Amino acid sequence: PKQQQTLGKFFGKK
Amino acid sequence: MLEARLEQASILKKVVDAIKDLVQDCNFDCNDSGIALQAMDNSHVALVSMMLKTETFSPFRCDRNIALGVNLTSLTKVLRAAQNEDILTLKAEDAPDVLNLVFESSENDRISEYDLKLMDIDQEHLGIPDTEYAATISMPSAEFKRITTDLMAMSESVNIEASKDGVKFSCQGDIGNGSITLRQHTNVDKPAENIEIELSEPVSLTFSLKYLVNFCKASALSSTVKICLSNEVPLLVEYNISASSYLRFYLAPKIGD
Repeated sequence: PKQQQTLGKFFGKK
Repeated sequence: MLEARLEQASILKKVVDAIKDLVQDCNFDCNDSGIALQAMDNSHVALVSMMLKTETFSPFRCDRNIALGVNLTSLTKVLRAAQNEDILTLKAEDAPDVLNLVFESSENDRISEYDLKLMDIDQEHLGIPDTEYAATISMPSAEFKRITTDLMAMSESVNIEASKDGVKFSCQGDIGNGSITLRQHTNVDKPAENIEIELSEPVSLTFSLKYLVNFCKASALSSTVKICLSNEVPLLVEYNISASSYLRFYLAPKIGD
């Protein structure tokens, strides 16, 4: 099944 | 200090209504370009990004960077006291303990004044890269709300597929399957009903419907919504507020199989 990703994987911390 | 006057309290009421179930405590970051907010939900799957530009206010004054740490449940309680048509003024000192809200009726001489206690919120900010999305869909916000609500009755997830044939929202659930396909559509008499699809390459992505349904609470802000997709990156759902102000939601995809 597909896994829910989190945003941290795509957007870096400022 | 901050002094920002909104002609209609309904703008702030609708923004807070749209995000309060997604995020609880957040900073309203005020500076000379306006009032911004960026906050993730607890699971770090969805992100709210609001920008109220100075043009949305009249007048707007903020000479220093001021962070207003607000509990949205508390702010909702205060905003309930404002009528939609009231003029709303936000005021705060440079290092404020409270946010002062004044609601004025243009029809009678009523003036309501509230002080909302602020809190220190240590919030991490994410850098959102500028993305050239492979597919951008503009459509009536009510239509997007209906699609997400209808599909949520069937399944937890929706697959959004954009191709030259249109945009297909589909789901598989325990009771069966469902799909809705939209094609480019122009209504000369009612331009708000238009569906525009810009596509540079085909996209297929899966998202949790629970979050999309939540984003649609912002439908009261704008009759149209913009949905931006690229393979393997978070989806962007954008509602325009007024002038160049906006409320954006980002949602991380479900990946795998």
